[in-house]
Amino acid sequence: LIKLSNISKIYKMGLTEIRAIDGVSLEVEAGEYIAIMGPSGSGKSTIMNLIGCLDTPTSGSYILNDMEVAHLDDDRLAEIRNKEIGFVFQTFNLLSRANALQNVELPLIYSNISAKERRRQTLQALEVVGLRDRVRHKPSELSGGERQRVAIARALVNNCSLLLADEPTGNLDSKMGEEIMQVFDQLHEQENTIIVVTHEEHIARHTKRVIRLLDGKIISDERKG
Amino acid sequence: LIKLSNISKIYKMGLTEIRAIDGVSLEVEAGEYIAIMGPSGSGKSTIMNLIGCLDTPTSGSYILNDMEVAHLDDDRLAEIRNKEIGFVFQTFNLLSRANALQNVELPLIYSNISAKERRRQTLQALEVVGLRDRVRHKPSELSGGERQRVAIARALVNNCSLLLADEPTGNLDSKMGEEIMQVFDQLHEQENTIIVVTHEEHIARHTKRVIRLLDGKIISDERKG
Ligand SMILES: Nc1ncnc2c1ncn2[C@@H]1O[C@H](COP(=O)(O)OP(=O)(O)OP(=O)(O)O)[C@@H](O)[C@H]1O
Ligand SMILES: Nc1ncnc2c1ncn2[C@@H]1O[C@H](COP(=O)(O)OP(=O)(O)OP(=O)(O)O)[C@@H](O)[C@H]1O
Ligand SMILES: [Mg+2]
Ligand SMILES: [Mg+2]
Repeated sequence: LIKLSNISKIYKMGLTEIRAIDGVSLEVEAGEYIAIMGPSGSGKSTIMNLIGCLDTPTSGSYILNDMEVAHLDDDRLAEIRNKEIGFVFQTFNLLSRANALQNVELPLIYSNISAKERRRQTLQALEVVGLRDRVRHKPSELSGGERQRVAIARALVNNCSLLLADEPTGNLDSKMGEEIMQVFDQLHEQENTIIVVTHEEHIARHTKRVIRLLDGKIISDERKG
Repeated sequence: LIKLSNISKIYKMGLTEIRAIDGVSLEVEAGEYIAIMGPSGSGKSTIMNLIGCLDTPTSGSYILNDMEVAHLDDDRLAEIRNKEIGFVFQTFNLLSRANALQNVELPLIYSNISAKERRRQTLQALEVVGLRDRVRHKPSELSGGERQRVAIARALVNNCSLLLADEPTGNLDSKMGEEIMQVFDQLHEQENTIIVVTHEEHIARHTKRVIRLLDGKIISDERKG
């Protein structure tokens, strides 16, 4: 499904160079359930943005679904993202002038379903994350954990088979964090591909493979029995 | 130091009413080290914003340092905040056009110290959180955990005796989270007052008193021996 070959993402700042991702190669089969871990600044969000087609690499090749995407233009990438990938951002990235319902509905706007069905799927996604009573609230009228859950609901609403979640439980208490992971567990059982960035071991324990980053490189990659 | 008496924060939305904080009374002595815990949406950030003079209650009294602050105007509150309270926001609230150095330096701009001393204290705060190599980066050029650490450094830089930290380690790996808590432990030993919102038990274990919220009320308040 995903094949990164010698991927690098390098930022030039004046005379220095920051190798956010430094020559990484990685293969992911359809249906895998993976945790990406590593210290702050080790490249986790960078690699997630590359996999999620939100960013293009400085060098290397990225084959997604048998198609080379490393050098596609923005419009092509946006199309792939909307159709195929659900993404939970580390900093949520909600529209501040739209309420929770409108934010979660957004990925469905360009799909071919009726407004009624769109509303039904949106409310269901908000229900799954426990926000049925907050659908009319704007992000500024929500708690940190509620915003995170809106971001999760938005990633789930159009049933993409590839779900990328960048620290999806960082602002949630352990009970709510567990409930979210059980939703992800279920999606995995339905043969979806799930990649979660987390720095918490008890979250990683839900997955079947743990990849650890350090300074932009993969330092370990372990599959569970 | 802090005395909240029957404090409420109520949001009216159309016909419904949300009691974010619902008749809470709380006393904090100078030098205490407190964790506030509770589920997502239980009122933790709301109570922190009230204590930190970032918000005014709908009703009730708040005495800080023998002064009633519940109904002060914005200018007076801003003055108290800048002089007396260090605040780490759950969503960091950094200036996006300023770099890490400029963001951390901000609380010192109105103090009576020389530019040279201001620079020295700012670099020291950034050193303490491990960001010496990122001082020229803007927030958009930093990882999530690096932004969180800039927010922490900014709260530490002017040595306020009251430090309020709203989920300061949510985006940090456990090793870095521990290092930050050790900085807070040291500040506590230097007789500063520290209140930390966290949903992680191992973070709360550093403190001497744990207050738990549910639906805007305090449901338990335990001091350690
Ligand atoms: N401006 C607002 N208008 C309406 N409701 C609000 C507003 N701000 C906050 N709320 C509600 O008040 C409740 C408490 O919010 P608060 O931010 O204090 O929760 P919290 O305990 O910090 O949660 P979290 O752990 O998710 O950060 C939430 O349910 C939220 O939806
Ligand atoms: N636009 C940029 N310009 C320069 N450096 C950048 C830029 N974006 C990110 N970086 C750097 O690249 C490194 C990796 O960033 P990344 O966001 O992938 O880390 P991360 O592993 O997600 O960290 P965290 O756990 O803190 O979220 C960081 O050290 C960061 O400072
Ligand atoms: Mg990150
Ligand atoms: Mg909060």
